[in-house]
Amino acid sequence: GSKQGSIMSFFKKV
Amino acid sequence: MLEPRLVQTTFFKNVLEALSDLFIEAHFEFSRTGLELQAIDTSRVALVALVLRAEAFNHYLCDRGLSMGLNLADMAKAFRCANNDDIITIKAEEDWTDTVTFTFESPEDGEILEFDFDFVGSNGVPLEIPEYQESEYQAIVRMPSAKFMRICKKLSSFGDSGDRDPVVIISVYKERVRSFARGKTGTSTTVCLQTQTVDKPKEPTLIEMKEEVSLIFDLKYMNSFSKASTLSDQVTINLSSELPAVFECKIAELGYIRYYISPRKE
Repeated sequence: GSKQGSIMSFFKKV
Repeated sequence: MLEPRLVQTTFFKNVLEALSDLFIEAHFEFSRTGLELQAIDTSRVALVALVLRAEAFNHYLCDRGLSMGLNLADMAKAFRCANNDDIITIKAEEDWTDTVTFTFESPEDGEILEFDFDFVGSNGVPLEIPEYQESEYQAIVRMPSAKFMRICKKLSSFGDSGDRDPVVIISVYKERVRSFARGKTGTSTTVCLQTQTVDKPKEPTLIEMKEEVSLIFDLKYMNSFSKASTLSDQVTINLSSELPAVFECKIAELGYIRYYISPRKE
């Protein structure tokens, strides 16, 4: 499936 | 027709019970190679990733990929109605309507249960998750999951401070790991030392420390992970002040469940 970004960018946003 | 079939009802019951406390929706992806599940909690502090390769199932058939967001509480309720030895079939029509059907078939009772679930949003997942490098973490703790569960239970019984979410402070120093929670009227501390593998070769507690590290986590994330950790004998905790912590239990070389948790800043 298509991914919605990377886990590192997710945690950086938090 | 997409139709994965599997016989791991007990496993999924346990997974869903552990996850539905914390995560509302999850993204499920069934493919020829197996199942990948990801979910993020509503406060966007923790991400859970479950990977289970096809070989982990007694029976797994999936001709074409199937991915969808599903409500975990609804799924947990459905799985509670199923018998442990049921055969689960998952069906979605090829025209991609917005529902999926889970059928539980009990060969013994000659009974068939059917649940339709509407697709839901999956709250920003799936994400690309590269394999993590242990060398990037300041400390890595491995211990039996039963021990981890005991620690979480002790901390929970004391860690309710009333007005805010209870937290736990995990510190690694001098080859020991200390877990600390503050309650209304006192504190609870557990210290685990690295155990001699000769005494208990099957249940070692191993602490690899590059430098001392001390991090604060919401206790609810520990508790959810400790429930999920029943799927494996051992848990691994990777700690760093720079990266989200990784709480992992490997499932018999056939997959894993991982919680990526942001430590609290304060």
